[in-house]
Amino acid sequence: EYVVVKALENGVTIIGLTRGKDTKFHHTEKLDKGEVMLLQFTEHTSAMKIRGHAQIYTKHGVITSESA
Amino acid sequence: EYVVVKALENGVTIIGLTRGKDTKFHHTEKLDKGEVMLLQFTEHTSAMKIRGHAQIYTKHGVITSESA
Amino acid sequence: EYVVVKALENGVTIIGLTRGKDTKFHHTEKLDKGEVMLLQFTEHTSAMKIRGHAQIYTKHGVITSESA
Amino acid sequence: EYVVVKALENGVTIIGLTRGKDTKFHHTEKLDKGEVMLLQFTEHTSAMKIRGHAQIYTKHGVITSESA
Amino acid sequence: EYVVVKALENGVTIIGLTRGKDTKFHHTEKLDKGEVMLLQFTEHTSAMKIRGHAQIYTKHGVITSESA
Amino acid sequence: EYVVVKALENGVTIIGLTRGKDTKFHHTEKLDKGEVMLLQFTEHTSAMKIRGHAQIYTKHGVITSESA
Amino acid sequence: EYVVVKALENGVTIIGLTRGKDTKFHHTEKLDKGEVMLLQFTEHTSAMKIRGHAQIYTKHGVITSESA
Amino acid sequence: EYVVVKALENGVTIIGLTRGKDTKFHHTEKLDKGEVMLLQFTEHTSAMKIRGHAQIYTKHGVITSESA
Amino acid sequence: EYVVVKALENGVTIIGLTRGKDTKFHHTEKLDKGEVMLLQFTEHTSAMKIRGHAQIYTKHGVITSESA
Amino acid sequence: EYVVVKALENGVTIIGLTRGKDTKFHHTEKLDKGEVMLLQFTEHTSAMKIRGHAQIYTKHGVITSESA
Amino acid sequence: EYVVVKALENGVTIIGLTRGKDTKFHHTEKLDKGEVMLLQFTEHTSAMKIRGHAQIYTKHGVITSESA
Ligand SMILES: N[C@@H](Cc1c[nH]c2ccccc12)C(=O)O
Ligand SMILES: N[C@@H](Cc1c[nH]c2ccccc12)C(=O)O
Ligand SMILES: N[C@@H](Cc1c[nH]c2ccccc12)C(=O)O
Ligand SMILES: N[C@@H](Cc1c[nH]c2ccccc12)C(=O)O
Ligand SMILES: N[C@@H](Cc1c[nH]c2ccccc12)C(=O)O
Ligand SMILES: N[C@@H](Cc1c[nH]c2ccccc12)C(=O)O
Ligand SMILES: N[C@@H](Cc1c[nH]c2ccccc12)C(=O)O
Ligand SMILES: N[C@@H](Cc1c[nH]c2ccccc12)C(=O)O
Ligand SMILES: N[C@@H](Cc1c[nH]c2ccccc12)C(=O)O
Ligand SMILES: N[C@@H](Cc1c[nH]c2ccccc12)C(=O)O
Ligand SMILES: N[C@@H](Cc1c[nH]c2ccccc12)C(=O)O
Repeated sequence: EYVVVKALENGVTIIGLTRGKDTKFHHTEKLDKGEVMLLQFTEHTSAMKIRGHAQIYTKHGVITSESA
Repeated sequence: EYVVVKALENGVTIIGLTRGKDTKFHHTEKLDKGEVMLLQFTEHTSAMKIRGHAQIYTKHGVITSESA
Repeated sequence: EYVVVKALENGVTIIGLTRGKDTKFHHTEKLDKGEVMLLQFTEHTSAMKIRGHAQIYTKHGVITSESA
Repeated sequence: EYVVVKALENGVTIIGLTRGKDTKFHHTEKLDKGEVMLLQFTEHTSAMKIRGHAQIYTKHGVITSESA
Repeated sequence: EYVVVKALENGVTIIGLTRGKDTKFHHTEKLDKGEVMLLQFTEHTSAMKIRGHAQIYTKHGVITSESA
Repeated sequence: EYVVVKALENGVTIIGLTRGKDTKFHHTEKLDKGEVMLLQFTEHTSAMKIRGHAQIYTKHGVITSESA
Repeated sequence: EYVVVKALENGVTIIGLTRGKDTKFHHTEKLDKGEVMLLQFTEHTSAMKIRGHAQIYTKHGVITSESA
Repeated sequence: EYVVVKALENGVTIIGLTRGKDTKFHHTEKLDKGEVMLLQFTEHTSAMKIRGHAQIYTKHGVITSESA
Repeated sequence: EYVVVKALENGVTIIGLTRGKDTKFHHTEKLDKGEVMLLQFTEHTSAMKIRGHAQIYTKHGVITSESA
Repeated sequence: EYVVVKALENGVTIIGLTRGKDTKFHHTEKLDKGEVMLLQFTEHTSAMKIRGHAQIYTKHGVITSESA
Repeated sequence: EYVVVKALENGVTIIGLTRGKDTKFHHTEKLDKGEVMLLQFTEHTSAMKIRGHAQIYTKHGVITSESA
């Protein structure tokens, strides 16, 4: 299972949250406008949080996150 | 299996409920308007509760939660 | 396997029934109007009962429970 | 594998029959009108019997049971 | 794998035949008109026989058994 | 894997042939007109032979056997 | 995996060929007109040969064998 | 995985090639016009060669081999 | 996984390349015009090369190789 | 699971991020215009980052990354 | 999982990149115009690079690489 994120502005952040009893931020990846990232769910990542204006391609369709 | 939640207002909360004999809240994640979260069912999370105005993308379609 | 329940009124209840030889209520979750819940079948839950006015999204389609 | 039963009248009963050499009734769940139940086949339940007026959502379509 | 049988008259019988070298009747379930039954193939049941007027919902479609 | 046979006349026979090095008839089931049978391939049955006028519902479609 | 053969004339033969280093005929089944046979590939049968006028229902469609 | 070959002329040959480091012919089956053969890939057969005029039904469609 | 090759001219060659650290030609099969070959990927073959005018039926569609 | 990247300009970079507790860049592959790369998610790569103008073919559709 | 490459000009190269911590070129295969190659992802190959004018048939569709 992987998802694809395309940044539509600078400063989009993708946060990986830890799998397990605790839920913490274990990694934040910054994207510049136009960059694309492909990300799997893994043994260490069971949730992701996306901030900023981006297109997120998932098995449930394409979802657009908005900047605050 | 993962679901996607897009907050349509500030203060949307996603609650993870524990897997096992007991059912408790083990984590609450707050989302600001426009933020998107991708969440798996896991060894520790067998149910989720969503409060506030948000779009929830699932294998059964897109469901909108409303704020009280 | 998970199902999604959206409460259409206050006081909707989702009851988890135990897996195994005995069938008992092991957990009841109350939902306020507009709240959405995602629930898996698990090692401890092999049946669910829903009371009150709600939409239930399942692999067999969307089913509406009515309040008494 | 789970099925969904929606009671269309009071007093609908769902009976679980035992898996194994013997076939006995191990549990009867009563539903009031409008209540919905989701039920798996399990290690202890290999057949179900539904009495009363109800809609039964299965992988083979929606089947309506009638009261006597 | 399960099938669904809806009795269209009283006295419909569903017979379970034993899995294994021998083929015998191990259980007979009687249905009244309008009753619905859901039945799995199991470790003990590798064939079923249906007598009387009923609708049988299977992965190959809906088949109607007729009474003699 | 199961198939469904509906007898269109009295005296339809379904023969189970043994799995393994040898191929013998291990069981013959007689059906009266209108009776329906559901039959799995099993550890002991790797082929079936149908005689008489019947409808046979399989994953390859519905096939009609004719009486001699 | 099973295939279905319907004899369109008397004397149709279905031959099972052995699985393994050697390829030999291990069983020949004769069908009369109108008879239907359902046959699996098995631990002992990795090829089949059909002679005479018959319809053969397979996952690749329906194929008609002709008599010489 | 099996394929189906229908001979459109006499003398069609189906050759089984050995699985493993070496690639040799381990079996040749001759078909007369109208005969049909069903053949699996097996522990001993990882390639097949067909000579003569025949129809070959595969998961990629129906392919016709021509005689020289 | 298998592919099908139909030679459209004499002298078509199908080359099997070795699986593993090294990549070498382990077998070359020559086809005459009209001959058809079915070939699996195997423990020893992880790539194939086709020279000459042929039709190659794969899960990605039908591809025609041309002679030099 | 693999994705395909086609460079639409010189200097497109594909970065592999490490699987595990830490998230680091373990490999960067540069592509010239017109070159195509096929890349799997692996035991060592659980995320990829693409910079520059390229087409990325994924199971969620074709996504175009833009150069800054 | 395999892909198919058809060379549209002489001198097309297909490069296999090593699976594991390091990413190196372990094999380069040269194709002449019209030749077709079928290539799996393997224990030793987790990425491929294609240079020159060729058609690449993948599960995500047909992609054309261009020569520099
Ligand atoms: N640590 C949590 C992270 C998580 C996944 N899905 C969730 C849903 C709700 C809240 C937290 C989560 C877990 O692995 O289970
Ligand atoms: N602790 C429960 C949580 C749960 C999952 N699905 C449910 C349905 C109803 C009530 C509770 C639940 C369990 O793992 O089983
Ligand atoms: N304890 C029962 C609960 C149950 C599941 N499906 C049912 C159907 C009918 C009656 C009870 C049940 C079991 O695990 O089997
Ligand atoms: N005890 C039986 C119950 C059953 C399942 N499917 C059936 C079909 C017919 C009769 C009985 C049954 C069994 O597990 O096998
Ligand atoms: N005892 C038999 C019952 C059976 C299943 N499928 C059949 C087909 C034909 C005759 C008998 C059967 C068996 O398990 O194999
Ligand atoms: N005893 C044979 C029965 C059989 C199955 N499929 C066949 C096809 C042809 C002839 C015999 C058979 C076997 O198990 O293999
Ligand atoms: N004994 C052979 C039978 C066979 C199966 N498929 C074939 C294709 C060609 C020739 C022989 C065969 C085997 O098991 O492999
Ligand atoms: N002995 C070879 C046969 C073979 C299968 N597929 C091939 C493709 C090309 C050449 C030979 C083959 C093997 O098992 O691998
Ligand atoms: N020996 C190589 C052959 C190969 C398969 N796919 C490839 C792609 C490119 C180059 C070589 C290959 C391997 O098994 O991995
Ligand atoms: N090291 C991380 C890389 C990663 C994968 N998916 C992610 C999503 C968000 C942030 C980091 C990641 C992991 O294997 O889990
Ligand atoms: N050695 C790397 C090769 C690789 C596969 N996919 C990648 C994506 C990006 C960068 C490198 C790679 C690995 O097996 O993981």
